[in-house]
Amino acid sequence: NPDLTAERLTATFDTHAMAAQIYGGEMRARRRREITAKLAEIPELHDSMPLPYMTREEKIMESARKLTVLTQRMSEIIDPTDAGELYHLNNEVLGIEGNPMALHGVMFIPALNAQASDEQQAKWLIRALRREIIGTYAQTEMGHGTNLQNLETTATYDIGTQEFVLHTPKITALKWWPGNLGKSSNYAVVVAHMYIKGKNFGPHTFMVPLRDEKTHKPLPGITIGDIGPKMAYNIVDNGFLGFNNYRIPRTNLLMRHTKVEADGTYIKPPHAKINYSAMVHVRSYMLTGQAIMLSYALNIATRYSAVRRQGQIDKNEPEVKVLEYQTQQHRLFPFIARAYAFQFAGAETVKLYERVLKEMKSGNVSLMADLHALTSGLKSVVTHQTGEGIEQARMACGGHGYSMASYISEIYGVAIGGCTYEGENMVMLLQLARYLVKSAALVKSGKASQLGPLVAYLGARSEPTSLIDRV
Amino acid sequence: PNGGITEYIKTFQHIAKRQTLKAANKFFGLMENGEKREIAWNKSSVELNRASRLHTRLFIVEAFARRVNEIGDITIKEALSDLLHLHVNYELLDVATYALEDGFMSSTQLDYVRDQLYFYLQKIRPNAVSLLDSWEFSDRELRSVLGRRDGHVYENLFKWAKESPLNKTDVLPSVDTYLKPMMEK
Repeated sequence: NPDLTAERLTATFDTHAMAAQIYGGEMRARRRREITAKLAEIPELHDSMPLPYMTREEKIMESARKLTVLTQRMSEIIDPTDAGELYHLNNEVLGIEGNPMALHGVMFIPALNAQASDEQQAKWLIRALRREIIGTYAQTEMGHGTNLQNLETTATYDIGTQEFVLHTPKITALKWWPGNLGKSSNYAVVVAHMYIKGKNFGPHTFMVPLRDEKTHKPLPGITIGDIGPKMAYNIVDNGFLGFNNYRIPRTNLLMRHTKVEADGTYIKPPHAKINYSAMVHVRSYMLTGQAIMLSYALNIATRYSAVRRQGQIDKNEPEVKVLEYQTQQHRLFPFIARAYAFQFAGAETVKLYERVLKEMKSGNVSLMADLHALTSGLKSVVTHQTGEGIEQARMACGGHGYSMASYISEIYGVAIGGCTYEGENMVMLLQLARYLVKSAALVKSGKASQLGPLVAYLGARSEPTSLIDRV
Repeated sequence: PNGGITEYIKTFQHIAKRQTLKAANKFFGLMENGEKREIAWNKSSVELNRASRLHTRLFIVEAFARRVNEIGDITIKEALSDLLHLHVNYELLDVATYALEDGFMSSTQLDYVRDQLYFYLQKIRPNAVSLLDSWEFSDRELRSVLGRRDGHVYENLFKWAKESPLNKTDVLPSVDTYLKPMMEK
């Protein structure tokens, strides 16, 4: 299309060099291109028809088909131990609508990584990485969402048999929403309030077998299924899960930080927020994921705005590209800037998370609270603004944006799921507010020197007026 | 290329700080006046959330600026500096009330911010498509007829429509079963 070619000729920079900035280095950007080129040659990994024309069951079947091909051929396309390459491969092949193992990679394996002891990792993590078992992370409940303190699922320790008895006493206690819980997973890391000798030790994580490994049928004492269609993300079988006095061995409590001895002795974790690590992990990576979805929509809208001609700015001139209108630029360009800002802020946060994880493994959890507060705020602001940006992109495409041919409504639906999963945005903002109020109290009491680096500005002296346009 | 960004960051810091201290004071004040902690928290929560948003937006601006400062390649740095300038002006306009209400910024300065925003919209215009091409999404990944890299939108929209399952037959069963009998009555 000559209009798009003309746009590409006016650029002042090399897009490969810019890609290196976006993806954290020239090597990473080049690998993405190589993976894309390799995939172009493997038709079994392409959509067999446009996804919007498929039913939910057809999409799940299509996705499972591609997953099996990927499992066989993955190592010839990517380095499977490289999370960045795996993420790109998934986006290209499986897309954003999810897949039967979506949570296996982003929640189950990281939870085992962070919370299982070395012996437990040897037992389960290896099998998970080999895809011999499929797992998910089940915390959220129907009646309480992700509010940890009010979860109703209990895990009561039976000293006589050295087992934990998992139970969901009411409908509201059902695990509700966890991705891939409904039909695909046969294991889950389950969060439940742990009781020993009548005392509640609070929420803890347990490795729980859900389905028979041979038949994939639910195990006795387990009620499990899909929660039905959602606004988007419908390839994921978000599920419900109930326990009827379901017994698991004591050693299925994830014991990297917490331990329960055979006699019921409880050894507490070094830090109360240690069990948040799986959520902090997802929130850290969510930012770059949101940046990518925002960029999807902006790519579509901006390219289309360079192709679409409508109306005249000067009556004596021919119809112009709609991208020439200042209103269209004002609609799209600030969100292009935000997409880059989210990507860069996300990359910084992921680095911080990796540092915290490393320090946690050696017992230092001091940065966890800071990171938890920061990622809570970032997750809320970024998902909200990403939703706004995708909606602007859709409207920038006029009527065609409303067609599934644009795919923008699916991108929107998937992206704004992030406003509620991993903690509802308002709750997350208040989480950060708690940290800010504590910091404000330090300032008020003259202890500004104790402020963390992220809030040091709260105690700093500022100029009486802004110097914007005065310097 | 980042001249002036520091003053923007200081302005974001000022408004985030002011809102945090204001919201915290409201919360502490309610408690000093006898409200229970939980009630005081609930009554301050909208203001507290505003503080959280401003703090987060400040972090995003700072992270963006930090990254741009690290870049060595001149052409990339300039293109991203333009985006950064657009970002700080757009963000500041969005939260300008906080900077205006205590006189930290004047309406004249706000007009300058607006002018800067329009300046950078125009400056970015020639790079717009390439700034997005740089994300290097294949058509397979984008799954969008409208966003095709080759820009051949209209012919492919028509092709896409023809693939609709409704177009497999000329007459739908719903017409034969319900609409036709209704029209024949």
